[in-house]
Amino acid sequence: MNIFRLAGDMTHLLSVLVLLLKIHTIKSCAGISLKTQELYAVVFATRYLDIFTSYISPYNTMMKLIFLGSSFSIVWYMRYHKIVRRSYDKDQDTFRPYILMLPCLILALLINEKFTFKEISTSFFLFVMWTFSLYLEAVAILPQLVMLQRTRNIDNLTGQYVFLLGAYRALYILNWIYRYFTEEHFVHWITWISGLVQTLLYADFFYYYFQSWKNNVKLQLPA
Amino acid sequence: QEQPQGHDEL
Repeated sequence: MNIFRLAGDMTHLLSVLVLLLKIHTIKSCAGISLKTQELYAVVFATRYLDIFTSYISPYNTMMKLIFLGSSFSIVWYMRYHKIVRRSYDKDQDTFRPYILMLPCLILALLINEKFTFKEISTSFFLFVMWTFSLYLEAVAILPQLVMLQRTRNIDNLTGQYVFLLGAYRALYILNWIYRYFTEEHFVHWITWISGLVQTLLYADFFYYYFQSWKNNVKLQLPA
Repeated sequence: QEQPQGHDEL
């Protein structure tokens, strides 16, 4: 465990807790994209399939449970909670998740030189699910960014949520660089690319977020 | 089984 990864995990944890707290306290999900939240639930579900089979550490298991629990409860609140669901603006949240999920699944099936199709085993299945969840995580924020562009108003909790989410992945990239030089541990080149794509997707948001913070004005995204 | 994202990473 290095400081970049710990900071990344804490930032990630903070982002989901900020969102959950917002929805729970003000009983509103205005400006939040349900599609993005559902995609994140899928990301965690497909990445933590081995939560009961491969035990790493109490920290690892606890964080996995928290991420699974928080992402699914956010989806539950936005879909079924009688008060929260009324504030969900579905005709602003029109991004079709399948146009993100299908390419990620195809990419996950195509790019794993480790396996050929003849060895359809559980580890093949798990590996495909891991890579699928990595790619999906890189693009899962798109529906939310599209919705922010559309609604143009962005309350500061949602802004903080997106900012923390982007910051966590940037910290993870620093973690991969750190591990590459210190532990002779390297992640798959595909992981680098999906992590970079994910961080770059946030780049323009970061720019506007920083501008609004510097000029102390409300965050406005250009149309 | 090496994971695409470090085996001990979230």
